[in-house]
Amino acid sequence: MKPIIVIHGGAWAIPERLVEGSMTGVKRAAREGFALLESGASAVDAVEAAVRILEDDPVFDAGHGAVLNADGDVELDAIIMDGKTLAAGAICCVKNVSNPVTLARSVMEKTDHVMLSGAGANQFAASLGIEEVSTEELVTQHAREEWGQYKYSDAVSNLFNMEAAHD
Amino acid sequence: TVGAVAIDAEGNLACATSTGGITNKMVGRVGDTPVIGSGGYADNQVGAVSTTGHGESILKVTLARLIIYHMEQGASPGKAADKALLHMQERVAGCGGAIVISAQGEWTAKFTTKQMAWASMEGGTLCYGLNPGE
Repeated sequence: MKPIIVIHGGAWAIPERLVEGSMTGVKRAAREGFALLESGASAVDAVEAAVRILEDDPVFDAGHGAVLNADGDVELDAIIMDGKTLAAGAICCVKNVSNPVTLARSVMEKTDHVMLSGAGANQFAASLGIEEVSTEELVTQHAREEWGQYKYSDAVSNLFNMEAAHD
Repeated sequence: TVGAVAIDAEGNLACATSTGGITNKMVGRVGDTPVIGSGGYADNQVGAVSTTGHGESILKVTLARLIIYHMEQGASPGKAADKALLHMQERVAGCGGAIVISAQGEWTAKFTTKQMAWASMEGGTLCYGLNPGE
């Protein structure tokens, strides 16, 4: 089988200031993920590595580059799934973790569960020795400014080209 | 939100999706990303999908699994993604996007939002796009 990898950096109305960085980031993740596949790595290894690259890039809203919730805090979600076995791992509302996708993979491979949330997921991360990072490290200055300016419903309609907000 | 789907030399498929949410979201709100069948799905017998967009809409139509369902019915990844995204727009007025690879190695990147940054690597070829039709 010929290896293939496809990457996305989010579907929304991308501000001009983020266009170049977004394209650079997805191309880099595709190249590096593909290099892994060519060297014989598994599809799971490749998608984890590619997503980690994007999580480490503050241009993207994931890991470093995350936005702030109503309390001015960061809550991160991630999932990974292995098509060979249908094994899946996910985490939600996790704080202070650089690479949520790797924590999700640990849920898949090191627990009997599919999803861990909030404090439990953070506790699991600590048990694995995953280093905590501060909220300040995960959030850009622009995300802070945006948090101060945005009204919630405006944010959703502007980003996704639609009128509805959350339920 | 970011995501990846891949097929390796053994023909195994995988997906991954990660997000930091939406600015000013309600504390404790969880969107589609970590929910199996919504933010992503992978099955060697059919394909792998990673989604992005308005989380509540994606959850309501279980977008990733819906795309896989259309592929199970014989649709190509492109047609399956188009059909599922149109369904989401018509039924719950939600916009989003998806990247898809089939078990046969066909792939696509589709979206109904203004833009989606995407890239793919197959053989020595890098493909990428940002605006509809690219």
